Amino acid sequence: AAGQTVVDISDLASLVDVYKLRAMSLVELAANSIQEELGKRKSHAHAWNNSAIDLVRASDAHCHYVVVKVFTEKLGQISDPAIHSVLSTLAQLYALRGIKQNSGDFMLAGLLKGSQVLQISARIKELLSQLRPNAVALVDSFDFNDKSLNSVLGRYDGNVYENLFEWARKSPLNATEVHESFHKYLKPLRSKL
Amino acid sequence: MNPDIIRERQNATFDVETLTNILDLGPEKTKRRREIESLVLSDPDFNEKDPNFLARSERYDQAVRKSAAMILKLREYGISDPEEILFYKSCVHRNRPEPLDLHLGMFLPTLLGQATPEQMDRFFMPAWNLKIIGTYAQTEMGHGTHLRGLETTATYDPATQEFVMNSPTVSSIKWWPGGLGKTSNHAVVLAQLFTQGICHGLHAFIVPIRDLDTHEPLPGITVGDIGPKFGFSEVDNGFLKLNHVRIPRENMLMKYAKVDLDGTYVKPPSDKLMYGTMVFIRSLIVGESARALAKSCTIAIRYSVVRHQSEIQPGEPEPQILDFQTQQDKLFPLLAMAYAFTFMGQYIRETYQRITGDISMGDFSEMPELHALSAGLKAFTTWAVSSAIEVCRMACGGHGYSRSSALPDIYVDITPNCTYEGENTVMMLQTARYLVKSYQQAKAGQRLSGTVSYLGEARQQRLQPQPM
Repeated sequence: AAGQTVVDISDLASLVDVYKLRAMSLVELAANSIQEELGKRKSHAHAWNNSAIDLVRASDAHCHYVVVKVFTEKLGQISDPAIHSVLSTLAQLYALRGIKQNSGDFMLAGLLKGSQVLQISARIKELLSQLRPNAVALVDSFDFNDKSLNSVLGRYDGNVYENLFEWARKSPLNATEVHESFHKYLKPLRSKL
Repeated sequence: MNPDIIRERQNATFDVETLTNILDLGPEKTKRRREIESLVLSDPDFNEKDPNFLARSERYDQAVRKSAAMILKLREYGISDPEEILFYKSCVHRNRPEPLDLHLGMFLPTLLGQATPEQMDRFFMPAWNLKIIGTYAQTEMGHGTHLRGLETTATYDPATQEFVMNSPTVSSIKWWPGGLGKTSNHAVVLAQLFTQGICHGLHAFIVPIRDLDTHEPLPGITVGDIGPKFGFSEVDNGFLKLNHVRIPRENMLMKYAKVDLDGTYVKPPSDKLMYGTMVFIRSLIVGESARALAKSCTIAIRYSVVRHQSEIQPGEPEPQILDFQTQQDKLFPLLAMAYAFTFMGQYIRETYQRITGDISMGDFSEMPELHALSAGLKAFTTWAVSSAIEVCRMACGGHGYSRSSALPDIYVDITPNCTYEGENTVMMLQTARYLVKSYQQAKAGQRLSGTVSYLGEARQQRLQPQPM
């Protein structure tokens, strides 16, 4: 199948498919590794241990596929066109970023051509620009109350610096203008030097 | 309001409230969530001193005070839906873990899942009313995820119809369970069951560890706090040493496996039933990870539109740091991940509820899929989220290091997910065991169902060459 199974990077269904094929390929690889180890007259337990890196990778690919699939399926339930559009951009970004980070797996399985890695990088840049105007609205949608978020940097009103200063002033070290350690240690030290 | 952040909100191309409704699974749920949030946040009983400025013992003390108030308020407002209880709790404790987490999240669910009707009569209402405060003591100092390696023993004595619970070695001392150190007076203890001279593997026992009135440790019990940790400052993770402690036969959780009066052992219908509570927690962890990442992204992205730094065009004013492509490249993939994991959290919770419903009706067919999926997704999401929060912290530059950003606290309270309820590599290997087994079944011509069904599909059928 290598060379024929080329992914359409702008089509989410196609991205789900390549994640599925990557998972299948890595499960197959791990299963073959166990068989090879067994062929060397290793016990099943040792064959398993000697294939553990491949096995973890296979599980990781399976989970990654399930996440991409569930995200894509969720889009099918969203009727608001503006929200569908922005979530679709996020889903593509999630899927393409994963392909880029694991491009070796996809290329090894014949699911991705070298030239497509560059295309994916370019597409990711486009998606970043598309998301930029909606970035704050996308995090606002999580709807965290300020008290619950409990973060000076993440305040809804964006008044970071004045509150950062106010927060610092509450530090117990600021309870007195002169900390007792000055009188206990530094001042006596001075007299000894 | 900061003018930059006002402008950002004006630029959005979609309605924020509609998306919030989607994330909450409906406008009614959004409304109810906000009602609960408002109940807590407007309640002076839940005011707190900033924990960043408190010592650990003070943080524990403050958390216990709030937990006690929380239990009363839950009754007062008649909040009984488990999801609403969890949300109320997360508002009270601002998403920090708290001393009653194990009681509410593991002890009660274990009773619900594994106790007989008689045991429910004996334990549930006292536990519901906090007369019994329980935890779930599984991990030992020398043993973690590999449950068959646990050393604690429960030996049945037919003469007295009691189990003798014992920690035979130092490495068998129970270690890490939340709430065990100072809060709980009972523990569900996982121990190797011995009866009629035969070991029948791991089973769960309800062990009283402190006097119900005085709260003093009971004879044969050594119990305490394991000390400061990486985060989790509000929780008294504890140790427990059992020195030939005798408990009645009826304290073994016997909904599935049983020990008769004479010591005859009756096997459960499935070995995996023992781990139902862990599977429940693993399925919650996926959503919890998503929430931690969503919070981190909220902090880092809002800050990135307020913060101005350096230059893109020489001579022009300092731009918002979110206008730098590198900042977008750090944060937007994580925002996408937060959404992906949020939807995944909803999916795994629904799957858990559906399959446990089937299990309660006697259908165990999808249990292996649930175990494999919850283990793998718990590992996959917690690994990814731990790294992602660190990226968010760094994306906030110097201020990300301040505890005022909340990012250090989010990080230290979420990374333990990588090791508790199963160390992640071991979780991944459990998933792999199911995948390889399914692959071999597919090769042998068997039909597969669930998320692994693709392993039975012919490779070339699905992906056709696409135009570039």
